[in-house]
Amino acid sequence: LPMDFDWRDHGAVTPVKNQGSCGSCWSFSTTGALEGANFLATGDLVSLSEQQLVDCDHECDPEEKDSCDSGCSGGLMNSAFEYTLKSGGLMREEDYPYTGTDRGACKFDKNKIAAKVANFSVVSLDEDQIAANLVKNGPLAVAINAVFMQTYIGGVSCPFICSKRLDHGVLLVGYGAASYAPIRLKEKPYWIIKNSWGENWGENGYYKICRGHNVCGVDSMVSTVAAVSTS
Amino acid sequence: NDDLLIRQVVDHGDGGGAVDENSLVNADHHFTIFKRKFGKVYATQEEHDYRFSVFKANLRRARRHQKLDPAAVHGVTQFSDLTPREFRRQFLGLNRRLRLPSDAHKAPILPTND
Repeated sequence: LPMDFDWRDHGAVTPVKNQGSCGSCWSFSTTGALEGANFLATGDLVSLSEQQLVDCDHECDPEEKDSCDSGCSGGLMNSAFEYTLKSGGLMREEDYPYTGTDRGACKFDKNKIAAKVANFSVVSLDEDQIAANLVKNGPLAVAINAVFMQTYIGGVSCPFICSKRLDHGVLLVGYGAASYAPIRLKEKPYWIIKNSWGENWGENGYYKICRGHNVCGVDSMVSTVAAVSTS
Repeated sequence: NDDLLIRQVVDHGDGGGAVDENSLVNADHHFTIFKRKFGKVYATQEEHDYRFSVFKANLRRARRHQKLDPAAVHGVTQFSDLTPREFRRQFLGLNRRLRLPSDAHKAPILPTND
């Protein structure tokens, strides 16, 4: 594995998006992973529609039929991959633009599918495996506890105490070998995470969190997706 | 010692939104900057006063986060006038009741040496 890796340097990551005042983080995590996978499959970076997921994805937990993806009220990336697999794929952002509300009817047009899911998998809770899957398969959909993100401005977040109760969906796009952590007086490796709160949040829309201890549950729910070429 | 740790990581130039030991003393000034920077307008004086109280609570929270997370910089963000509950409701959205299917395909173990 390389010491440092960042899919932004390889053209697999679209610009930072903004979910607005809507609990649709899960849809941005899903599209980000499929955008990267589609780039690897086709060579084209295409921004995909979160609004399609918000409006049309009501995939439910197979064991709890009343727990379903539900637009601004929340969802889960793996359920969204399952929807995308079943529905045929996702449209382009420009063909189904984001509104940040979930009161609209589903306007999915099968004739305008831009990316298709071939398959998706969950990655084991092992940071080397997460890094290997990131490098091999593209950006990964991950869940995290976001309590420290409300006040985050920059640097590498490495809280001494952080709940592992997952409440936010984001996109893992890379990692770095070392960023100086003054309190620990040593270099600390970190993950690079794309968020969906606009470019004015964090480090130009990105969050850095230290690697090595499943901090804030970042290793707990990691998904990789593969795309089918539609061209 | 806490203050010493904070000084190691906080930008004392234009502030950049980071909290320091003076932030709470100058909370009204920071709130004015916050409103201008993020275009915040409140409909009534009551709403304004309530948001200011939330803002001050979040300054204290940012200081706590700074102590717990000294390698990062914590401070005023676009969410500084929201309670933690409002923040979770409006900007998070991972549905914890949904679980990974029991038959979820597990990614094959990849070689990581060399």
